[in-house]
Amino acid sequence: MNPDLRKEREAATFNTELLTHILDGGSERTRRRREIESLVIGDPDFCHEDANFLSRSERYEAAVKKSALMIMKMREYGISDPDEIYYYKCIANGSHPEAIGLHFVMFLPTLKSLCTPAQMDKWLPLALSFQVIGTYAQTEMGHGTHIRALETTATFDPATQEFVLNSPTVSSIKWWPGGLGKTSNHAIVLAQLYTQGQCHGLHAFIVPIRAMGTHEPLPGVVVGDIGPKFGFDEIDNGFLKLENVRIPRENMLMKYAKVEPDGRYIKPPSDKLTYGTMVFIRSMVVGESAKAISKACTIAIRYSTVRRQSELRPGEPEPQILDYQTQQFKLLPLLATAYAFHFVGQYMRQTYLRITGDINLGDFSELPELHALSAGLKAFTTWVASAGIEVCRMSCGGHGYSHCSSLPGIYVNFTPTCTYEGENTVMMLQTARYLLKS
Amino acid sequence: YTQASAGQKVSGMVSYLNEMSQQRLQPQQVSARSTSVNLKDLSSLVEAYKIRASKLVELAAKSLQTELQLMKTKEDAWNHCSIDLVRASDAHCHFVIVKLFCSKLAEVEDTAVHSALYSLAHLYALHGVYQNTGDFLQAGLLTVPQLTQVTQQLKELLSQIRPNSVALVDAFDYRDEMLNSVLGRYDGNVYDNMFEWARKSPLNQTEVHNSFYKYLKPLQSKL
Repeated sequence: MNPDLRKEREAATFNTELLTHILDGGSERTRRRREIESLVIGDPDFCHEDANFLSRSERYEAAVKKSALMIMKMREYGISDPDEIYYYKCIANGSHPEAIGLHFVMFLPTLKSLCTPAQMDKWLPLALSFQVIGTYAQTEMGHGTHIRALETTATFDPATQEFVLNSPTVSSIKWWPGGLGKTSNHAIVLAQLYTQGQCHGLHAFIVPIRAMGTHEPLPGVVVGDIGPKFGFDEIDNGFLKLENVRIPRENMLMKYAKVEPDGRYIKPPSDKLTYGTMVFIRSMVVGESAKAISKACTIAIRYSTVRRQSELRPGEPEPQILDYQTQQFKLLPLLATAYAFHFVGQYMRQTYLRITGDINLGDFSELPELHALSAGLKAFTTWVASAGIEVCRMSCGGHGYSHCSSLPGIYVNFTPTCTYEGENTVMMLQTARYLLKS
Repeated sequence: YTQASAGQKVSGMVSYLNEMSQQRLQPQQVSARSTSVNLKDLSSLVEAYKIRASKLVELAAKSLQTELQLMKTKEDAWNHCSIDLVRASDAHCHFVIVKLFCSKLAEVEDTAVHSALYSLAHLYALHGVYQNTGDFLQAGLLTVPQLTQVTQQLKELLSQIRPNSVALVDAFDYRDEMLNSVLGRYDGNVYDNMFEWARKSPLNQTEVHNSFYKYLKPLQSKL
């Protein structure tokens, strides 16, 4: 143990373990989290080459391998509680995204929230056994947060009882959704619904994109990877062009909105329900902001106590850089921010679960507040955390620039949260709309 | 804002807007109002964030009304005051975060942990005031002479938190395998491990890289 770090720990005025329990939500949860983490740390299958030294293709392959391993291992250990799955994945993935992450965080939740019981019976077993590997294809090359402008169409054909899906323009090609390029064989596609000659706005459809078994793209489906990005080297963000792709009527997710066999359209109780998965992600991103900034702070603060530099008083040994007021001013407000975001993340998660519980019972009264709060807090926390990680990186001097610090990786894999699931300025304006209406 | 200013009760995280309309309905003597924030008192800071949010929401609403009177369409008016609108949302979110952090303190029973978290919450709230002094001055929550006190108080909190900073990050309980950071190692043995990490670089697989034979050597022979 580095003597400076040991001294710091000995001088603390409180019991660290007690604070960890508060952050975890109780001592039992801390115990269980550590137990699950040990399963991964002690597992030789998860010892692998440092991803920093691999090419993008190698990183993608390693991530797919890890995802497959994780699924197998969790089944083996009987880990099925969502919190426990999260613990397992956090330690296995570190600060890297998961190759088939969207299957878990968007595809499955969308099925659960928008399927009828009959659809659930059909799709859930397939998705849970990974016969169906899914993603969520919403964003288009020319359209992002303003989803009403999406151009992809799903036109109902009563003669065949099918929807015909099309990407009518280049700008309508689905672009970016994770796992779309190479990994997934199904996608939940958000498309403008046309029936009886009328457009009824955006609705969600399950679209097979690759053959189950051979994994070859299906006829009418043009699909592939969109190339390297700022980070996210483990993920095959993809493009998807649909050319007269026919899917059965049952592939429209019909828990709320419906299209009858004769083509009649039945409206949902709230048009916001189609975007429920985005609200879920936004709510969870608040906690992820806390995670990213707390990791960056852990690295920068530990290093700032180990690193000695320059002179405070002439002739004396180099002080720990955390003893410089400027260093404290950079890092300690961020440390406070990490704690603030952690508690707000817990609140947002509980609020999401409470309000969606009410929605499932038919009470939609708090849906607007959930929308506004999740949008605003997602924007606020991701902006602050992104900027904060960069401050942490620069407070580590030149070594912060090295991938060995992990700070560049944390930054590039976190900063997309400012643009995905709703660009932040647009999110703030949505919150403003609610504030003015309220 | 629209509902609250019409006297209707709003609930949830925006309920502070109710107070805005109450204040308007029950005018107080200026001398009786002490809105200036007590920088050493966390609950006073929470109150200040609430009033700041309320004022900025009101300001954005008035800005929108002004734009609408200029015969613009609703959409154009919205665009012309979107900077104010984002600022109002930002202040609202900031208030929510400060408020939730402070409410959390009430659940912490251990005195030492409470004290450490209280200092952090205080620092978080005060740092936000420091970064947004314009808003707090504009809302009449802060006076110009208090600006020096904000910095002074911030410095005191930094000194207070400094001895606990490693323990506070240790409490996040990130295993080395999760952080995957040489700089952030729990044992602090940074430099030995950084050297070991560097040696794994693929460029070090051979003592002389192939590019030397392919490009540099021919170049040297030609010049």
